[in-house]
Amino acid sequence: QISGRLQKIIRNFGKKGRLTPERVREGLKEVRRALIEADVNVEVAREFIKMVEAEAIGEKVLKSFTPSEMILKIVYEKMIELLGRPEPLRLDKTPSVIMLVGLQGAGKTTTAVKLAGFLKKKGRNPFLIPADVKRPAAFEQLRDLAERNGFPVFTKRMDNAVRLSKAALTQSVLKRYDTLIFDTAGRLHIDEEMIDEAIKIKESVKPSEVLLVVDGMTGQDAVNIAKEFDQKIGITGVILTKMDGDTRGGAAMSVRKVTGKPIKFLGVGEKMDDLEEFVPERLASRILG
Amino acid sequence: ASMLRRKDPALLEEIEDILLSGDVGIETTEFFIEELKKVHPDKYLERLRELLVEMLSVPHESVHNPPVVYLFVGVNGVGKTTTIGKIGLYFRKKKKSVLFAACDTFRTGAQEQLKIWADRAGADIVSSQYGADPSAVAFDAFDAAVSRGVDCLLIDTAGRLHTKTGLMEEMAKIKRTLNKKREDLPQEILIVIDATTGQNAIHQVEIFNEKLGLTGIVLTKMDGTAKGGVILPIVRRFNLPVLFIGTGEAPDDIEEFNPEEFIDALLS
Ligand SMILES: Nc1nc2c(ncn2[C@@H]2O[C@H](COP(=O)(O)OP(=O)(O)OP(=O)(O)O)[C@@H](O)[C@H]2O)c(=O)[nH]1
Ligand SMILES: Nc1nc2c(ncn2[C@@H]2O[C@H](COP(=O)(O)OP(=O)(O)OP(=O)(O)O)[C@@H](O)[C@H]2O)c(=O)[nH]1
Ligand SMILES: [Mg+2]
Ligand SMILES: [Mg+2]
Repeated sequence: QISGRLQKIIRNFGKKGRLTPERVREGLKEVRRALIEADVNVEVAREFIKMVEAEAIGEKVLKSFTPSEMILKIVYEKMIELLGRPEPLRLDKTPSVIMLVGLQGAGKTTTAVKLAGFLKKKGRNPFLIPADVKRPAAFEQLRDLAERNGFPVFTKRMDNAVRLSKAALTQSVLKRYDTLIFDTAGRLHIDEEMIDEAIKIKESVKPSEVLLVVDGMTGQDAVNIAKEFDQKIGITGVILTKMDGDTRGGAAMSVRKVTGKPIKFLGVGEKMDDLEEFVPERLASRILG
Repeated sequence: ASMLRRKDPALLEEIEDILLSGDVGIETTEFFIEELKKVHPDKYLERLRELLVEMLSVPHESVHNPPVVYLFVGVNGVGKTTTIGKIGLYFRKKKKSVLFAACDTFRTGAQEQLKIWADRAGADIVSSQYGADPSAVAFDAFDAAVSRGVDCLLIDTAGRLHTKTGLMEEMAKIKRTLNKKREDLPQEILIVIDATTGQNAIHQVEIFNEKLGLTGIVLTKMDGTAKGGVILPIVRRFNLPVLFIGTGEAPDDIEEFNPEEFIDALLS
């Protein structure tokens, strides 16, 4: 499943003669570089390689007939372990609330509507709430996208996202929707005022899922973004978007490592069906190139 | 002679970490580290700054015949529409007349979004219906720019991943359409890059440049914690000038690129 660069690097381990712990360490430095090139955070890559090294310099590997194959297997398995098992959406309450947060332009609004489609296919009755009162035409974007796909959307215009969220909650209880999806404004993890708004929305609507939407091409900064959103607001899961391109997606590893929260979905296009459930093996192969 | 041979591996490693953490990438970081090994450790930071300034100083041809047509391109969500609004206002403050062309006829809400920015910038706007051919809108916008005697025409396009050949061909057609109108058009083709982007930005520039021939870069979202260091391998490889930096979501959150300030932030 892993072709190309990483296999080449690891095959090279055994080439210069007997494999020693020192030779393995040298070779793993190359693996670390490949991870950084795949946008895995420098620190996360360092710690990951330490974990791999602990096992890769063991007697079992060094004395085996195919040590480089074993090391490749260790890297792949440790990556899958780190990325975590897939976990379903928590939809235990009625109504269940999902709140999307993340940086500007990550893909929240598009993902909100994709989630509505996903839930409808599962026999649920979702309601979309445009709680972004900041971005020009944000309301029109969500409303039009929702209506085009036949999903109900909260259409009352208000200039305060917290009050809007409360009003939407009231209306949805009356109309018996079983899943509420709150789309929020893009915000920086260092913008105190906007982080405060997100916290207040969360306190008002009590979501069972707060999903951090992260652009799949995010680089080293993924660690800062994820850590701040999780510590300040508290997230329950992650959605990686724009994975239909050729980004390696190392940000996935960084986000998962630093928050411990599950990756739930991958956005793989601009259309409503373009939402995939997270499969660790596939993402591991992609990051490892 | 023995002075030159002295290295400070700990300091080199610290510098390497700063550069890599800033998204400069393995290859370009290694280039800098190798260059630093050629000087005395006391001179590392000074030499690094020199190299960075040198690398980021790319000349830019900024004299064009009006109307100057700026075609904004880039992948999804990087800040193209917002940047056009801000640059429109920037030009208006310089007493230029500005026209916007809403050539993103695909994404929901795109035209409404650009219209709001046109009002903020004091610019006129040419748009069509959702689903119209973007090349046709560009064609009409240029005619309008000429007939209204406008100084600058800023064209918004739909976000598109560089890996989608159909969409890249649509973009090439927008360019060809303008080029057929007048052979110097569009005078500027600017790729908008999000500062939080990692090494994938290099592929983005590679493909957009191959397909269209880019004339410059706008780097957005520099108000976050990302350093935007990926522009170093980009500038090094494609020799493109960074023209503007986006520093927020408000109309005046745009600045002309200043290499020294960028480098200060990168090394801080
Ligand atoms: N190719 C691709 N494009 C996507 C994906 N998800 C979203 N997009 C596009 O990315 C751009 C930004 O998406 P939005 O949904 O507006 O992002 P947002 O997070 O709501 O943005 P803000 O509200 O401004 O923070 C749009 O052009 C979307 O069509 C994806 O999985 N793949
Ligand atoms: N913090 C910050 N946000 C920005 C900046 N530039 C744009 N944004 C935000 O990023 C989000 C996306 O901006 P858009 O202008 O819609 O991006 P786009 O490239 O036109 O997106 P598509 O047309 O969907 O591909 C919006 O929420 C903007 O307000 C910037 O410099 N700083
Ligand atoms: Mg949005
Ligand atoms: Mg746009």
